[in-house]
Amino acid sequence: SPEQIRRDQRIGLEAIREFLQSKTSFDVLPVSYRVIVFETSLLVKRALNILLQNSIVSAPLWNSKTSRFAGLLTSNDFINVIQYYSQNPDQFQFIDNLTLNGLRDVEKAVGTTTSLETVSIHPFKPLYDACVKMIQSSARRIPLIDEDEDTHREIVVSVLTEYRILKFVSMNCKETKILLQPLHELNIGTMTNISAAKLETPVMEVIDLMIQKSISSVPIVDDQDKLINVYEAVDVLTLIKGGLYTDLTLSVGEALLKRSDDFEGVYTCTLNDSLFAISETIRKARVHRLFIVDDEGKLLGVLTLSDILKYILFS
Amino acid sequence: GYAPQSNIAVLPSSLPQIHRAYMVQMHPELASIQPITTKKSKTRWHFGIRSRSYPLDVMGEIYRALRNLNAEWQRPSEEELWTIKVRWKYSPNDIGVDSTQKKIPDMMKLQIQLFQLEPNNYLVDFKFDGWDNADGSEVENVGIPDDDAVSSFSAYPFLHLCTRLIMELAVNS
Amino acid sequence: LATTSIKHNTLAVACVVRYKRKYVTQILYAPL
Repeated sequence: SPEQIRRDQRIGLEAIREFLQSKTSFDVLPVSYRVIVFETSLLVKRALNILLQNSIVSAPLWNSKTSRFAGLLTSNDFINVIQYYSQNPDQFQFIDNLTLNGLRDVEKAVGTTTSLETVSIHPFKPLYDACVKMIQSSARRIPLIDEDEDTHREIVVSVLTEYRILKFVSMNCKETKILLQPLHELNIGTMTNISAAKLETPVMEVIDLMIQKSISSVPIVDDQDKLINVYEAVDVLTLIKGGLYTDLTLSVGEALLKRSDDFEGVYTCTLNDSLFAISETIRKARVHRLFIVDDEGKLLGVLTLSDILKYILFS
Repeated sequence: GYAPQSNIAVLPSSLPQIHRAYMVQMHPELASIQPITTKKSKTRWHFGIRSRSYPLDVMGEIYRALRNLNAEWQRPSEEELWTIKVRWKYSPNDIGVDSTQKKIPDMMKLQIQLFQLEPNNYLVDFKFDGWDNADGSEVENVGIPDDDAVSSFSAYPFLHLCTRLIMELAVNS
Repeated sequence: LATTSIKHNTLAVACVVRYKRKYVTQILYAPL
């Protein structure tokens, strides 16, 4: 009965919260894994190629002069560089020689809200605390920092993402099975003021939209508002690979042709779907958000991993 | 056993192959825009650095590089001619010196050893060998003795000094 | 220490470190 389903939903959420309290961020890490770190004196265009070469979209930075962790390189940094170039097209040489040290100045120059000092957390703190910190800082990833027992210097142990945490929950928390309430009863996700674009929209306009609304994806719809694709923040990495800024004049449909062939596609769901079904999808595939569509495929809204994490922790 | 029917799906038109077919059908000239190659040239890793020079030349190069970098080393013993025990002052301009003013050891110890892989093919191995205080006082190891707490060790200073030495060798050679 | 050949003026070095009961391959990319 709907009442039973609502009761189960509450029991399930409580159980997952307890699970997150009982585990540490360290528990999420595999027994063996790698951490790719960039020295801050590295050229931005080199760092971009290394990210693409290793199929990653972010990396911690290490300032060897101060021997300290210097924040995270993310797609936001590349978006700032693109915006700086579109505002200063004569500064190509400056951008070509830009090192990772210079990214904070570019961020200031384009006036994006200077990313708060990168939040981080100790690996042995409860996983629940890492989730709270990420939600509070609207970061989608959080570095795990410990200190060397001899020299007290920082160690970047790893970087946890919302996806990895939700996947860890879906694989280890059987209570996800009783989260059967349909999305339309949960008041979750963004259903109004969705900024969408058409395939013909210039990719620079889509990038500006991401900056203005602090979003990491823009749905692409056709003339009947049917969802046909999505432009994601990580797509800008392929747009400026090799330090070429000539492709900024492309339409977003053309820019999406540069996506690598192993892109798994955009995930959609309906308002009748449950968090159990979504959790099962996260367990099996690399899902970073789901677009909510109606029976004809028309765009209704978007459900991000942050929305799901926020609901689990605070609803 | 109640598993609700799920409508979760991958949007077919968002798959790269289908998107490409649609775009190229509309604008054939777009066939020239190529996707990012996913065939990553696998990064090939080697132990240490390799050299085909004469062993003594290799050792000479290493001593010269260590001297240029102001590192110090122990006089090698007869039976360990191919091992260099190095001490290297590592004192980055720490902005945030440890808040509790704990004494931070700043002399990193390394061992650099030459191995022969086969005739005319040598390998220079770098090994981290702990920390010393410059004034020679013992590093108070606050590590909790039990195994679990041991080894919260930051590799970055070691990796950083190795890059400095490798660059010095690369530049000199 | 593990290294890769120097490409585009960039050197990558790595070592496997034990962190508590897990094994971390720390990889550092630095410009020459």
